Amino acid sequence: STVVLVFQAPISKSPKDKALSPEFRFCIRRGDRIQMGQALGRWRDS
Amino acid sequence: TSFLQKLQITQARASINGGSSSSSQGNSFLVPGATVATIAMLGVLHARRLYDDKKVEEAKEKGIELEFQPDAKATFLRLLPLRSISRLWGFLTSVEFPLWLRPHVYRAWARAFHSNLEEAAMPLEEYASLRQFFVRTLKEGSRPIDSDSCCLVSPVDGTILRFGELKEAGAMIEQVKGFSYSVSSLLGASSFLPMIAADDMQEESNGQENTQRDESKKSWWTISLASPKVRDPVPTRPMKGLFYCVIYLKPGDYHRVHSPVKWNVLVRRHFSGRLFPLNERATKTIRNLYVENERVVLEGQWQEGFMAMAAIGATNIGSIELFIEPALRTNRPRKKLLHSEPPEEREYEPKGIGVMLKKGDEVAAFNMG
Repeated sequence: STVVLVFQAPISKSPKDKALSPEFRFCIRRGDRIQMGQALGRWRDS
Repeated sequence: TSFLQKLQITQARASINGGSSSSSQGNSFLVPGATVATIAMLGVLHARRLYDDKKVEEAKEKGIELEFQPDAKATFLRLLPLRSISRLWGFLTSVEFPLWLRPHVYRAWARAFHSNLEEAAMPLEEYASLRQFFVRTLKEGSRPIDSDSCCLVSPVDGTILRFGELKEAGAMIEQVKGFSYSVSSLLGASSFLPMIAADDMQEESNGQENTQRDESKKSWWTISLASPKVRDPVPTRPMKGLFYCVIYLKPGDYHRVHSPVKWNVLVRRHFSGRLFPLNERATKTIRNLYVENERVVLEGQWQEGFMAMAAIGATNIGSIELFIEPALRTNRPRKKLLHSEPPEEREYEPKGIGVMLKKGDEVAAFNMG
């Protein structure tokens, strides 16, 4: 069985200063084992 | 082969020597001989499969992508009554075991599929059947939910197959190298997927960055000869900031689905498709695997916009139980021969609010058969 998630997430409005942007970023890699409740991705609170 | 040759020689000698007793001795060798040959053949097939898997792992480590290679096995699978096989599997796994046998069966299952029995919420004796054991709940605290308010959590235990941002026209997700499927086919044509006309996208991007417009290679006559499916009068692209993640659950994994964020589920769609296996081998040989298989799609809104979750069934795990809609039945006997029926859709009440779910709430479970 497989689960597919499709979602909108915050994106950077300015291409400059990416480190401070509220952009959503995945914190996983392909082939990683993940458990329910672990973070798939994060963003900064704007 | 040498064993069978020896067996034939023994039988020939027996027939030359004559006598009913020696003939019956020859026949008595046939059954164990056939069994040994079958076991040997299965052993060879298993060894070959292990060898192939090892090669795939090595290729992955080197960064080599798997390519789509349709083969005879995929064609053969299309001919099999997989739904009936799945339902039969469900029936067999529902058979209750005697109390003394239960721990042995479940430990063997856990050993074969690497499950952690320490996490099971109940003692093993309390799961009457393999089907019950398979959808077991976990002890409290086994799966802590990430408390960061700016994170999206995994809805299941599993392996990350694909993830990324949907940027290309048509919002395509790659199944394997050389073959992709569209998100709107996965979620349904009536999906609220945030797409905009490709021209609008062009206007939008003009102010931010210079992008090269893709030249369409299709001429007027190739379009006119193509099937109606290919003809799309308004080419669309996903809006910026639309992401996806594909997670595969192995047979030994915890098979309950939870909410990845706080969101409102507005619509449920049930696609009564096929039930192909969903393992790695199948993904690289069966075209449109995720789009053809039976699935339940939940769609709604969260604080950042669109959210959809598709739970896709397989041959062994064919039915999806929805806790927010217990009346929903999946993996039902098929009445029609066609596999391309429109999905059955339900809009949750109250309109515009639907069912509210918190991060980590239990939403669904995959059942055996």
